[in-house]
Amino acid sequence: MFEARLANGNIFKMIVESIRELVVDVNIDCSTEELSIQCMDSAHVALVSMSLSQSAFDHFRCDRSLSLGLNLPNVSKIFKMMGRDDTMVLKAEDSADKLMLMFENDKSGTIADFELKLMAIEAEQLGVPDTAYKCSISMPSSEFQRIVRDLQVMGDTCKISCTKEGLKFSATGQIGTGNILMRQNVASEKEEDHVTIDMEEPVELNFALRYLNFFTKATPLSPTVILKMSPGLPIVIEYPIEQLGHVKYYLAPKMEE
Amino acid sequence: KSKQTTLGGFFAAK
Repeated sequence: MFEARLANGNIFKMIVESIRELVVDVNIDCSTEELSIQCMDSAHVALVSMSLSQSAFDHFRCDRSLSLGLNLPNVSKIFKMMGRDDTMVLKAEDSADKLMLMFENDKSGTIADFELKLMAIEAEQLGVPDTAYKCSISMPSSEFQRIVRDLQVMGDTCKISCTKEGLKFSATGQIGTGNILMRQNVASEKEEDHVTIDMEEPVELNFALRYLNFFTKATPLSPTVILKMSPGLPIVIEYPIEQLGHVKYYLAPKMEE
Repeated sequence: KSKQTTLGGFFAAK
């Protein structure tokens, strides 16, 4: 029996919204420790790695590890019927062939319950090695979203380079070239506005802006976003969910031919 | 022109 109760159901809704355009059919893996998802997009260019700790839930029971095969666009439709302040309850028997979702509104006392058929999804799991990245940048997630959106006007590829002068985003296309340079900023009193750049050695990599734009769907989850890069490796873009978990995106680079 | 790589080149399948 798997049963989990999340007082702030909106967190789970935001997690679904942050990945449903990138990965469609996913297994939500339930263990005694957490709910997690690891899934690549159909082109195997990006990988989503989500984790939500059992400590995020007011009640969490998982007798046996389960894999809940779900179509995220369908899950997203169901979440449209969840109120902003609703409590969300997930429930599945061990012989999981369906998932129960319940939305409870404490104020009005209404309870909505939905049953989703589960799918058997054979997904290739990748071993993502723990890497000591050469550059790690923490910045306001809204700033990263704006940069990605603005640079899409200029072209389809973003060069991200981290040097001692700062973090530069560049895009070149038919109409010209755009550069946005961010410098370390830990002066502003609002922690969320800080830009911290830890650079062990300079890194310069190219990425498809289309994917970076998908990733910024996770902006509502976290006021800050963390970018980690090493030469010749996929970038990791991490949206922490308070202390409760994270949504991480790995993106393979575009290599000069 | 830069060519898109895929993650299989970086992460091993489990």
